[in-house]
Amino acid sequence: TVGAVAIDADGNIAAGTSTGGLTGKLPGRVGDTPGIGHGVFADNDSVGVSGTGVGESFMKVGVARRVSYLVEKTGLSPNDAITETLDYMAQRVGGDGGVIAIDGAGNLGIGWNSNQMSWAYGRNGELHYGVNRGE
Amino acid sequence: LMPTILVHGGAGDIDEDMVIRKFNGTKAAVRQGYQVLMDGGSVMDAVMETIKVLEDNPAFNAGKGAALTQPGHIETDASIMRGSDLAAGSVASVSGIRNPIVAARKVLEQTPHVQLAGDSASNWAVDQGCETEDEDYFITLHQYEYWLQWLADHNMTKSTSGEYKTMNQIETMDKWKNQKS
Repeated sequence: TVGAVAIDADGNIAAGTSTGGLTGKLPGRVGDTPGIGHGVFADNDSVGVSGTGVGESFMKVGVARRVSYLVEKTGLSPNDAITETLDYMAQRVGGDGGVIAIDGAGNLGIGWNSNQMSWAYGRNGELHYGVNRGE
Repeated sequence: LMPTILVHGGAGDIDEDMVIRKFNGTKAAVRQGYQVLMDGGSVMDAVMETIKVLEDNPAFNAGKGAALTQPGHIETDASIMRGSDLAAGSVASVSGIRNPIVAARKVLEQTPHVQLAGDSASNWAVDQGCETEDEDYFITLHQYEYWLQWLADHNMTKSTSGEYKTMNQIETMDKWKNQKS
């Protein structure tokens, strides 16, 4: 799965996600990616979110919308909201994955509870990227 | 606010030989999206162009490089959402569409709906001018090997009708086929 979130100078946010799904999935299986509020969400008043991971788990928890709610209503940073959401998912339904997010103030969130997640971002003419924790 | 593009290329256990390809792929995608923003493009343009780069890169499980279904075909999903007005569009289980993110955006912009699915969605996307490819384009050696391993792990084999099923399923089918009542 791949995804992107963007914000411009005026605070406009957009998010997208695209996937081939799971190897060996049954024909017609749909995961979280096209589910608004599950694998993708964007609201200028809260965050833009894109996810990747076990789609069935993301759908049960409503990962993208949960991240946005935590940022909007509890004031958590995108990073903390992602961590709390993935912890909740793991505890309640299992499954792993990762999430990226940008809030309306331009704060970034990058988190995952799987072993790795490839990510990158561009800002202020600089490029940052990684795949392991701490990079 | 500083214009920013943030991407992911999938989570899980990433093979050692894939790490460099993922690094290069995500960096190329970010450069593309960031340039769109710097050139005055919208955040929707930036997200779509960024994801198109990733969909075209066989190192990622989307577009070219997508995972194979149980019978060995390609079905892809994509979605896009605009934060200014909560407009959203998505496609599910589409086949033959080179860049499903483009189809998702067309659902957002050209229909009153949020999601189109299956063959109807694929046909609609073609009518809307989305670029198409034969199924062979999407299937990479990497994903094909994953699929073969998955079949082996799940004790799947090819039935006489050409579908991949477990031996138990095939025996059950044969039993039903042989019933005369």
